[in-house]
Amino acid sequence: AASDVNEASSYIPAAPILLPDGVWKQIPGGVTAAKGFKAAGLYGGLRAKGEKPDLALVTCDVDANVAGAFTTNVVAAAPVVYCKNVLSSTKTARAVLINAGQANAATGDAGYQDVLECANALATILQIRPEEVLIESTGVIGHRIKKEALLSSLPRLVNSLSPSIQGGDSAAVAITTTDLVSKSVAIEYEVRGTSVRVGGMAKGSGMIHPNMA
Amino acid sequence: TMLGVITTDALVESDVWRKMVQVAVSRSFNQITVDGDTSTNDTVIAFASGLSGSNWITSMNSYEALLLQTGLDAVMQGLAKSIAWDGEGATCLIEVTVTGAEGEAEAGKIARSVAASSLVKAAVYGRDPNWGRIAAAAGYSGISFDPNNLQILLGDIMLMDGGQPLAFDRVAASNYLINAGETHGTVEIKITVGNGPGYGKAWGCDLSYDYVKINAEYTT
Repeated sequence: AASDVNEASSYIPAAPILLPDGVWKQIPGGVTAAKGFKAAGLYGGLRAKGEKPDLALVTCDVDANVAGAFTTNVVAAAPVVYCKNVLSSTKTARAVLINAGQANAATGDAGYQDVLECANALATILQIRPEEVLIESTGVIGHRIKKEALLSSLPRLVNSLSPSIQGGDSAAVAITTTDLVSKSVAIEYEVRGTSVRVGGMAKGSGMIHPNMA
Repeated sequence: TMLGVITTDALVESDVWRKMVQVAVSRSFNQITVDGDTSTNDTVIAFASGLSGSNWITSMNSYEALLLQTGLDAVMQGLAKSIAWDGEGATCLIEVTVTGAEGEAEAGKIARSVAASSLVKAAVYGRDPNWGRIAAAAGYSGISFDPNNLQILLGDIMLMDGGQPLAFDRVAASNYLINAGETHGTVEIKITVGNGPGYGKAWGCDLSYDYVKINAEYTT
C-alpha cells in the first residue's frame, strides 16, 4: 500500500501554487496537513486509457463539520445530486470518495443507484453511516462509473489511507483527468497562540467555468 | 470539470463554516474560466475537524473567523489559479484585476467577463496587446460604468486612460506577452472603471490551437 501511495504521488508533476500574500505560511502537504485527516489515491481500473491513479479517498478521524458548493448546471451529475441531498439533512461527514474516468453525469436513475452503492460499500468498510460518505466524480459525461472496478478497489484504497504528505499528494494525482499537473496546497497560521491549518486539493483543466452555490 | 476538497482543523460552527466556504468559493473557483463551459460535476467539499484546539468560531465577524476566512480564501484562490494556469492548451495564466467598481460583486463580474472573452484569450495567445477587446469585454459584462473612466494596463504598461487609447510602446507590450507565454507565467490585466470601493479578480488562460486539438480528440 505504501508503495502504491508513493508511486501515485509522483505520476504527474505538481502545479506551481500562486498563493496570495498574508499572515500564513505555506507548508508541505495538501488535504492531510490539517489535524485529523488521512488520504489515499491509487489506480482502480476506472480510466479508459493508461494506469494513472483514478480513485481517491479523504477521511476524517472525527465527525467533521462539512460544507459543499455545487454546480448550478441543471443537468447535474448523480454524485452532485447525492451530495446535495446528504448535506441538506446532515451537518457532519467523515469521508469523500472521488473517482476519475467517468463523470456519472446524464446517467439517469441507474447512475444515482451507482452512487448509493458506492457510498454504502465504503461506509461498511469504514464502519460509518452511509450518509457520512460524500462522492465526487469526474471524467467522461454520459458514462456510468465502472462500479465493479471501483468496489473491488475500496479495501485496498482504505488500507492505503495515510496522514502523510504522500497520502495527500497521491489523492491529488488520482482525481486528475486531462490535467498536466496536480494541485495541492496547505497553509498554517497562528491565532491567539494556536496553530491552525487549512489545506486542499483540486483538479480541473477543461470544461471550466464554475458557477457553484 | 473542477473538483475540490478542502480540510481544516479549525473549530467552527456548522452554519458559519458553510457561509465561509461559499464566500471563499465566490472569490476563487467561481472567478476562474478556461473555456466558458460549466460542468455537470463541479463540486467543492470542505471539512472542518475542529482538532486544532483553537477557539470555537460561532460568528462570521469574530477575529478568529476573519483569519480563517482569509486563509480559506487564500487556499482556494491558490488552487483556482493553478486550474486556470493548467487550462487545456494554455501557455500562460491571465489574471484580471478590476478596481473602482461599486462593489466586490460588480468588480468580480467585470473581471470574469474579460477573463472569459475568447477574443481577449486569443489576443494573448497571439501576443497582441489588444486594449479594444479588453474594453469591449468589460463593457458587455452587464455591469454599468462610465466608459470615460476606463483605464487599462497590461502589466505595468498603460494602454488606455480616461476612456482614451494611449500611444503605448507596442513592442514592449507584446514582449511582455511573449515572455509570459514562453515561461508559462502570468499576464496581468488591470482595469479601473471608476472611483468606487469595489475590487475583484478573475483568472483565465490564453486560447491556443491545442485547446481545439485536445477537445476534438477527447470525447465527453
